[in-house]
Amino acid sequence: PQVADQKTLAKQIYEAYLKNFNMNKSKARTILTGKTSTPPFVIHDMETLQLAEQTLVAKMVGSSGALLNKDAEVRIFHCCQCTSVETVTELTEFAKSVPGFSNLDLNDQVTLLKYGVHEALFAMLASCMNKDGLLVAHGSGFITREFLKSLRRPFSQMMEPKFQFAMKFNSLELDDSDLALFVAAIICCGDRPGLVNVPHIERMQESIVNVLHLHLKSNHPDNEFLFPKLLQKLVDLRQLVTEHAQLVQEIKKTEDTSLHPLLQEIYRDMY
Amino acid sequence: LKEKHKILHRLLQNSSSPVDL
Repeated sequence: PQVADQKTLAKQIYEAYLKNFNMNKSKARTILTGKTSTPPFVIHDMETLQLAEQTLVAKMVGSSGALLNKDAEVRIFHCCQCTSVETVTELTEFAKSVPGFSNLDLNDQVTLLKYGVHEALFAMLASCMNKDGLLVAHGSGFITREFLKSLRRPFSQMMEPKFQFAMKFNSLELDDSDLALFVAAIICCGDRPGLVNVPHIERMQESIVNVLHLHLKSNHPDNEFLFPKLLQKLVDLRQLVTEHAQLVQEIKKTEDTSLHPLLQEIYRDMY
Repeated sequence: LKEKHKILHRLLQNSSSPVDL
């Protein structure tokens, strides 16, 4: 009966993942390996960026007239924020579908999302990356890693650490069923600062991590060290988010740009 | 905590209210 319960939990979490995220690894890989009828539009310089802004991300850029006179770096930063906000909303819905999450104290739900969403976001971003670039605008565009690196500082430092993480993470060859459980494990984490009902969350975390372990054994029978490797990735993601939060604070202080209110809430008093 | 995270709180309580981009 216990194994049956674990399989049910794995299935519920996987279904919630497929239902709530607009992009997933399977879709992203289809696009990145050229198996779609229309390939993504490649953004590799200022000219192709402007073309993409007029078509693919017109809604994001056009939503604020204040962006018109800003430089490319600030406009790209704004688009990154829009994508992050969309993913945070998707992650919130996903979290609510994880069995037990909605029964938690509301303050604890807020805390788990505050600390978990960026780790989850960067883990899922890896699905949209290859060594040369990143899918953007729901898979209709592809921005090159070289172009992102060529932006002026500090914006040029924004994506490169995520590419470096993604290349190592992608070598683990997880599929969407593994990622669904991994993302749930990131969110239901008992050691976030300020949690009220730690034992409750620890019990949830324990069941999800057990299910992840069991699932990896059956889905990747030849890779016996995959589970400990993934646990290490949880540590790496925490570091990646700490550095990202510092960079965002630096950009906020030194650049003429604004931060979305939802992201402001998340970053405030974070680390 | 809920007071300091009004948008997250709203998303948790009401999924049908979108966040402006």
